[in-house]
Amino acid sequence: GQRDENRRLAQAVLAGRERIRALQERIQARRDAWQALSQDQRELLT
Amino acid sequence: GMEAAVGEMKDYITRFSSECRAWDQLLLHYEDTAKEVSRPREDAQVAADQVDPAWYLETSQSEVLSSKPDYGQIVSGQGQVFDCMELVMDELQVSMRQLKAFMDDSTRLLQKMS
Amino acid sequence: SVNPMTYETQFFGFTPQTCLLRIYVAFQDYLFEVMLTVERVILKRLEAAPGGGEGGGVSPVQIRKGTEKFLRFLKERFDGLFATLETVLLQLVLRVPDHVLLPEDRSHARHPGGREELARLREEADRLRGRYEAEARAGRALMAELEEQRAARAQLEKTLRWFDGLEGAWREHGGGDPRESLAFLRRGAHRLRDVVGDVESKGR
Repeated sequence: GQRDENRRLAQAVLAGRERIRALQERIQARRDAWQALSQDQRELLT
Repeated sequence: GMEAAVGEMKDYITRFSSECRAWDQLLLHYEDTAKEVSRPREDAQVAADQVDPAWYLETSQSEVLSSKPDYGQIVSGQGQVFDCMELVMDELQVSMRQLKAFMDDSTRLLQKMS
Repeated sequence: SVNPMTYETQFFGFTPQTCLLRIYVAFQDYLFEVMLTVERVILKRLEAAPGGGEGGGVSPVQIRKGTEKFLRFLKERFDGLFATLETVLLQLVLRVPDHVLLPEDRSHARHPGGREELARLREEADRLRGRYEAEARAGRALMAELEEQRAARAQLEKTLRWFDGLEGAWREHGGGDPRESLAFLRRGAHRLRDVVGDVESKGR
């Protein structure tokens, strides 16, 4: 019983880790997009 | 030729003003919101149980337990994102200021020409 | 010392001593009933007999005394006989012989390991208990990680919503692509610089 419960919890944990990884990637992508903007405005500055 | 050039200058200055206003609003929004969001939530700092590998290696989920990521680092890593965004916004602010200075000079020139 | 006869109790579902007590009480109650009936019959016959009642020489009180005396006599005899009956029943009927194992205990006969077996079973029980406790602890650790994930996820989603807000603020006031806006400003600044130069030279 305990092993089955732990199996279920472990699946939930792994799914949660995956969701967090996806969130981190999305944040990274948004940050990268704004950083690309920064490159553009440096060209404007020059 | 002079009239055409002056007309073109006015046109650019007008359009630049409109664009600069949009960027100013963006920078304002950033200043209003960045500090609040970069502060970690009170409940984000959940005390992590120090996992001693000795006891879980014999359990059925030892693989999952041994590969646990550092959630504290993940949360604190967001600080780097906000630092990066601060840099981007600072540079944008400098650019907009320089652009406005250029526009002001151009406007003065137009006034002088007229 | 009194033999509790626990093995017999396990088999029968009642203690042999209780069973015999109930048999004794039943016999005794029957004896009293019979004596009462006999006493009533005697009293009736006495009343019906010529010169019965008070003038007959034998009063009801005497009848009662006689009945009680006879009852005591019978009870003494009965107690003695019942003791013998009790011994026979306890030793020969309501008893599980020493060499007999009940069905539920036959596994002990199959594995007659004695002390070593017991020690081994104890060790195994301890080991299983240890494993169960480790699994339970692992379960708690997994639950704690789920809680940590919830908090981390909330913070990350907050960051994503902030980016949404930033981009929303741009769309509200500027619209279009921010990169295109900067590209336009860059091109425009180049052109404006040329035009300013042109105007300045024409002005001179």
